[in-house]
Amino acid sequence: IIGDEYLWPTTVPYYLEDDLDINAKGVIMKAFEQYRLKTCIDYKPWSGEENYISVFQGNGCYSYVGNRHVGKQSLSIGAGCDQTATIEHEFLHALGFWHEQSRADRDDYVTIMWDRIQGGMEHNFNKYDDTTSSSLNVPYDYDSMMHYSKNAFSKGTEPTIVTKIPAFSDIIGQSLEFSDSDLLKLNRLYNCTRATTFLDTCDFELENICGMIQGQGDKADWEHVTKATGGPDTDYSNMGRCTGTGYFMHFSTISGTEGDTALLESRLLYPNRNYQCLQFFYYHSGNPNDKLEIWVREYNEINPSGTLRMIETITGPPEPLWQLHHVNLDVSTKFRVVFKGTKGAGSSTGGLSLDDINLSETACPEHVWRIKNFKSIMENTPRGTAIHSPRFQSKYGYTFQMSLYPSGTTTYPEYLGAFARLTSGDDMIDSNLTWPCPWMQITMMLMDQNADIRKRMSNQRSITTDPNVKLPGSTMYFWDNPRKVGAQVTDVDGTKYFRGSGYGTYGYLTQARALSRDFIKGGDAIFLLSMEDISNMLLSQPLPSTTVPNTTLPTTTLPTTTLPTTTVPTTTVPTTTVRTIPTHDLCASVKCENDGVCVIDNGVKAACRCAVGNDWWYHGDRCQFKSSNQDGVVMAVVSSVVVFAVMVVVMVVVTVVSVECLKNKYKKKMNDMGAGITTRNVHA
Amino acid sequence: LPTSKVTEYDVDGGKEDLFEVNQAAGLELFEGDILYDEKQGRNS
Repeated sequence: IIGDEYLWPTTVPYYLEDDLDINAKGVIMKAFEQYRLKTCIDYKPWSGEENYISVFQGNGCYSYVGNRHVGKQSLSIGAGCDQTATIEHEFLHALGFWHEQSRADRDDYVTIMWDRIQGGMEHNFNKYDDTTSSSLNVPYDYDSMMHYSKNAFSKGTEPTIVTKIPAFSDIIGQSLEFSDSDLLKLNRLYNCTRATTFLDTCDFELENICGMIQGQGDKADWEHVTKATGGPDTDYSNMGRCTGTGYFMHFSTISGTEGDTALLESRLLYPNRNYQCLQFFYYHSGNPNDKLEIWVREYNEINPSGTLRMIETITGPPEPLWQLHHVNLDVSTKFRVVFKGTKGAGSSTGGLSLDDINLSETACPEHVWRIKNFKSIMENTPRGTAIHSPRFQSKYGYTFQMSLYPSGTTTYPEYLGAFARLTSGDDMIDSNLTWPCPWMQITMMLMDQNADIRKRMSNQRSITTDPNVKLPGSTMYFWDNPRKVGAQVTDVDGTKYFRGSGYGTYGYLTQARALSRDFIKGGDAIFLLSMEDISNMLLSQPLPSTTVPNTTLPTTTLPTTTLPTTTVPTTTVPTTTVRTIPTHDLCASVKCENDGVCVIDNGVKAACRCAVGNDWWYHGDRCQFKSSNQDGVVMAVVSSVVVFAVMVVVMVVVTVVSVECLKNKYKKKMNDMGAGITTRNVHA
Repeated sequence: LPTSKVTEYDVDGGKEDLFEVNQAAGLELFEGDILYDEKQGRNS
């Protein structure tokens, strides 16, 4: 939308209303992280700014377009909207974006089939001329997450939007993640020069190797190659698809002596947060005793030349495979990442290789489920049959797994289905955990394996273990101990364990989409899985004046929850602590109305700061009165009329009085003269 | 799986995208998911 007035500051204040679903709150945080990784748009909890986005659970997913300067601007994330792509879509609206197919030039790229649109829904296919909407010199984008799907508002089964290039017919509307063009437009609109949490990416395609340097004091160097003796035969970025490209870094351990090291150091990096995730692909074709270590070289005033600190040793035997690794860093000063290869004892026929390095200030995914020959599995798994990931143990002790329908189900034959389940783990650990499992968010991400993390359009879905949900038609809890509510199954190695019920979707991703982009690379698909405790989302977001951590909290009873298919009676939810205001707080006795917030004035007096908008404001000691610019105009007009009327009356009175006085004066004078006046022509 | 005991719950309930979610909710928003302020917005 054209107009600077519609822009937000690049750090957008938000307030998550209490009525939001807990899973939705967690997904909103994930969507914010994507913005931070790929754009300069950041989000911060509302701290009293004049305008902010209030995210609430309405009856659907919707937003205004652009900053409307109304103070509290609503954005709804209702039931069924708790997907990262949906939330990113709504926030793109709020940041000032219309739908892609409403561009002024859309008729050059798609044909709107007006006769197939549901009656009365034609308004959904508006377009805006280039005085209202700018495409910011970015070509029409079929991949945009702001594009309708081909059957949008169709009254039948035939598409309402036909792409002029048929290959894009099934691409439009498949909101996965920001497309390259979405990001280009957003970054242009907000004059972004750098993303908030992105630090570096390198696929080693250029000879400058992204500014990396060979370390000092080592015995050997990493080489910039397209293939290496002993493997790999290709890089990971291009998998050898393009002649003359496809470089990676290789440290050969064929020659040399035991203990020889080779350091590859990144360029200087400047962190904003004190945690980072290093992700890279690693190919080990050397001796099992060869090893790769991740170090950081940290710089500060005491050590201007930098101090090395070891982070992690990458272990594991040689394997003819590019393996995905994640390493958590915790750096807070200027630093370099150092890849240290060491030749171990024994002979080697290969070495260590690195490719597709990404460094960002984000949390690393915890678990990787790599499915080899995924296309073959999609083609050969019977429809309606699930495959299961290994069991993964989270840092909280709970064990979980993902179930996948590679060929879809009878109802959704064109999709992949994805479900998360709790499983039994170590008996001793499980017995010490809280059941039903409370408020753990499990995220299942099919990784787009593009070399650059910013260009990935990965598909992710999250579900949260609500401890109050019951199994359909049962009095038992859905997320209770799988030993109690699960079924015993046998693992491929013969181990028996219990598997709980699945929570997820049969419409995770279309199979056609799974075959596109880089979801499958070298034949393999990679799912990134994590479990995070989001029970903190049960707490209300602090209001600007009442941010009081570590205070005494009262207990509150939450509403009960049951699945729609369940008919069992509802039960009371375990009590939950929520934020409150301490009794000594001066604001405790002050109630500000109409979204006003209480502040402590000069540390001694509670006062209400009232909500204001573009042309209205609340006032009064409790913000109980509302005024607007229109009120002012009316007041001004009324005042003018009254003043004018009073002046007219005053003037009339003065005139009348003056005339009367003069009349009386001359009358008296004539009476004093005793006769009338004889007039004559004095000039004749 | 012994389906009598282990079930699957589809959080989407068959709805594929946000426009379907909004239509299922009976919403008739501007362009499917846009809130429109007559005073400040443009004439559709």
